[in-house]
Amino acid sequence: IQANQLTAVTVGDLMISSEKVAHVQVNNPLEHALLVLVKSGYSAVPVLDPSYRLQGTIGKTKILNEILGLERFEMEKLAHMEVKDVMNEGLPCLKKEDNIMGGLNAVIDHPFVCVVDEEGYFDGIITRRAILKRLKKDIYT
Amino acid sequence: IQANQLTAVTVGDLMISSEKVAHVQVNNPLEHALLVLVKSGYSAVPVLDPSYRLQGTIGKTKILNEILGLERFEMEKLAHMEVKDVMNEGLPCLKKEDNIMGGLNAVIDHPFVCVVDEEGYFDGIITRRAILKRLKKDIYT
Ligand SMILES: Nc1ncnc2c1ncn2[C@@H]1O[C@@H]2COP(=O)(O)O[C@H]3[C@@H](O)[C@H](n4cnc5c(N)ncnc54)O[C@@H]3COP(=O)(O)O[C@H]2[C@H]1O
Ligand SMILES: Nc1ncnc2c1ncn2[C@@H]1O[C@@H]2COP(=O)(O)O[C@H]3[C@@H](O)[C@H](n4cnc5c(N)ncnc54)O[C@@H]3COP(=O)(O)O[C@H]2[C@H]1O
Repeated sequence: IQANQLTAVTVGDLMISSEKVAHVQVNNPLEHALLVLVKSGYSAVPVLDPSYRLQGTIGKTKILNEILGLERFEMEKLAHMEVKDVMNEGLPCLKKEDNIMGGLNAVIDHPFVCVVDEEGYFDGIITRRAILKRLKKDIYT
Repeated sequence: IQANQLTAVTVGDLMISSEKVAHVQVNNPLEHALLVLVKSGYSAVPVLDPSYRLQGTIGKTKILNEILGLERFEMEKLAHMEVKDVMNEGLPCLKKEDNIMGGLNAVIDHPFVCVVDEEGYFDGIITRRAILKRLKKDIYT
């Protein structure tokens, strides 16, 4: 791969912009979060606060793990827990201006990576699909 | 990307071999399948029959969608349904001997793709992570 062809591409060029990204709020009950995840079809989504700053991510795996009791999935627990009790925090983030090579590095271990500005406001997400499509295009040209 | 460097790489070189792949059986109750998925941490896994032929894939999204009633997730339904009633069928597959470019094409729309032999026996899976790692290695050399 000619790394120099890709150095002109930024994270901002390939990201899915925030208005198109399904998300939940830190204070939502887990029940609501699981509903959003099942209805949107996504396995995990970003978690924002009311001012649209990024707080973490949450997925079905984590939620189901929380309610797995010795005998059954204790669905009733979902009404009493909040997203912030269970969400994944401290994940790597990118900026819009970053080079796409940073995006490639980040998605090796994460299906998607959040993009934020200097103040922590949520700008969008970079997905493995977007990176793979771009790399394929690069190979065939 | 120099396509000619990658043409020597096969699906078999990068796949996760069947013995390392978590899977469920066509006849398992959905309850067992959901447990395997939550405990393994994987969002979806292959579905095999008793002779280890590939039958499809199944994921948390599909299972949770099946039991989502008007008011709540009807967990009791899981004991009465089987994997084969709900699994995804007809997904694209690859062979060990295929070129890795076929793998890249296939993972653009699928987090993983199953690898089978001519008789349909399950050989392993190709994941986005494996493809991305290989492409990154290619860029930096
Ligand atoms: N509604 C849909 N329409 C078409 N294809 C769909 C789809 N939902 C899922 N897929 C396909 O399945 C892949 C895995 O989705 P998953 O939800 O596990 O994992 C997703 C999800 O956790 C997150 N994601 C993607 N788009 C999102 C969005 N608009 N809002 C929130 N999260 C999103 O990023 C991860 C990676 O996404 P990526 O596109 O690389 O990969 C997606 C995509 O190829
Ligand atoms: N136990 C673990 N240890 C380390 N990292 C983990 C992990 N579980 C998940 N991940 C990370 O999360 C990504 C998405 O996993 P997911 O389970 O949604 O989606 C997975 C899962 O559906 C399937 N898969 C991967 N390995 C599997 C295995 N050994 N058995 C069964 N299915 C597997 O292929 C999809 C894509 O896998 P990929 O490796 O590209 O991408 C994985 C990997 O980067």
